[in-house]
Amino acid sequence: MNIFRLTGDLAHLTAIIILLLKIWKTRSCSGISGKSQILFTVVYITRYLDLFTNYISAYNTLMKIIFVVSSLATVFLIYFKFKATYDRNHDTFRMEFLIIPSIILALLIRHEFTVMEVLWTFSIYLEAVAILPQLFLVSKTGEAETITSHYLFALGSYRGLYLLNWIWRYYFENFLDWISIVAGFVQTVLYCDFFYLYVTRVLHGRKLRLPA
Amino acid sequence: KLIKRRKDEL
Repeated sequence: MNIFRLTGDLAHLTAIIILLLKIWKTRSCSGISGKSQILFTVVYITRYLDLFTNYISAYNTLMKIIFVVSSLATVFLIYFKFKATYDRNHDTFRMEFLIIPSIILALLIRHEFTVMEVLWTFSIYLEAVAILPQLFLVSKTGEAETITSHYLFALGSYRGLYLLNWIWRYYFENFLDWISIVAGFVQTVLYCDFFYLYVTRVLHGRKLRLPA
Repeated sequence: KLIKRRKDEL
């Protein structure tokens, strides 16, 4: 464990908590893409199947369980409990456009051709693009609530911090996994436009509103 | 070896 990975994990955890609290406190999931949340749930379930096969540490197990359970809870809040507030008219990105290419890519580019390894690789590829329905929804409505902006910032920072973690691990542990690195890089790049708006607007006390 | 070690990440 190094400082980048720990802060990355904490940013990830913070993002999830911000989102759950926002929905719970405001009793509304408006401005949140249910599709991105479904995709993240698929990501965690397919990646953390190793919870059943090998034990790494209490930290690792606890975080994996938190991610799976909290993403299921978020999906439940959006599609069941606060269904009436869900922006379904704006959440129109097609999930299959992300899921199918991720499956094909995972079958082609992976380390080993085993069920667990292909599913792990699929989860890495899908995670890289899972935020697209959410970014699409924000661009369609032209704005995001400030709390939603904080959520996106925390979630985007997490993989960026993991990139620093991989540089660290390459130098100090001789650890290198191109699949994670390239997907993590793509994932972080997708947030760049948002990061720019977040720093120039939200941090200056204004609402995130897209330029016309 | 490398594949095993990345499994400690989330």
